[in-house]
Amino acid sequence: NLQTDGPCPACWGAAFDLESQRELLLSLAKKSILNKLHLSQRPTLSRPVSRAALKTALQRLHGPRRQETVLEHDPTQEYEIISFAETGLSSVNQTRLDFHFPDRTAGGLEVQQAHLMFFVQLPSNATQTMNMRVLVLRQYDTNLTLTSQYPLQVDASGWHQLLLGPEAQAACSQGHLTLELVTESQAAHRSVILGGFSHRPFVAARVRAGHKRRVHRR
Amino acid sequence: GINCQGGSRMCCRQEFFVDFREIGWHDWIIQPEGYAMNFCTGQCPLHVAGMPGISASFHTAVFNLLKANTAAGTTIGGSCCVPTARRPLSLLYYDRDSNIVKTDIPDMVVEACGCS
Repeated sequence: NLQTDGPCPACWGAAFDLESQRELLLSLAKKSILNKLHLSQRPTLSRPVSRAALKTALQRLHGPRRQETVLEHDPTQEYEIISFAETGLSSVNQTRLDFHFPDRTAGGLEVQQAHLMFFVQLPSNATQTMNMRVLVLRQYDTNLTLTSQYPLQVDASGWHQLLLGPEAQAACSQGHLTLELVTESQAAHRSVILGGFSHRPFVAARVRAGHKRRVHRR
Repeated sequence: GINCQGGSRMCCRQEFFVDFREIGWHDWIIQPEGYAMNFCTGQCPLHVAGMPGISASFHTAVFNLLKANTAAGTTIGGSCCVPTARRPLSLLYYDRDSNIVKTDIPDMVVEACGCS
């Protein structure tokens, strides 16, 4: 509490001495930002992201900016989250990608839209037929279950973007998404999906702080 | 709005910039470099009460001073120096899973102050 002698803290007579109150104001700022981000403390970074991956992802985030006024009238806070893949069990023809999403508030996340971005390196003039599988963990089951799969036709090297369907979005909301990219050519000697520092696959999701449906006891 | 400067004791906006590097937050907050946690401070005498922000012109203030003097003793309650315009704070940061998160926190930066 700041020392005030008036009925209203903003109306005190004495001039406010910034320097003497600096520490207090800095701690207020920290508390305010963490509170608005629904964080109990500042995150500690366990797995740093390479600058190259960050740069690619930011180019992805800095798409056309929507009108701020839309946001002002909509009290629900929106987030754009970029989650980098951890490559799990993979082989030449099959790349497994694991993505972790935060449980933003007690109510979880509502995914509005999600894209997978991945880099494909093909021999020149080659095309590649692939399958993308969405795997989820069922309750009381330790094995991943295939929920859906989508055929892909890749006809050039470079970054490719794929809109993720409702099953994948639901998995993001649960906090963990597992995808598998399966190539169909048997002749390959190495995976066409690049996963190095500057070509790390990622999912870009636009989410809202969701509100878990309340269960009322009758 | 009026920015606080010198010995002004009237309702004004006090600028206060929090440098994330100074508080050791520059590793997990990618952008921006800091947060303008401006706030409102100063007096709201009777003749400027109810005149938020730039509408408090000189003539209006003088005219209201006359009215306030004649009406002294009849008005009740105080007038506070409060924000009259705010804007979001856009943040780009890492969460604990090293995901990159971008969000706009509404009403975080005070742009102008006035008397309620």
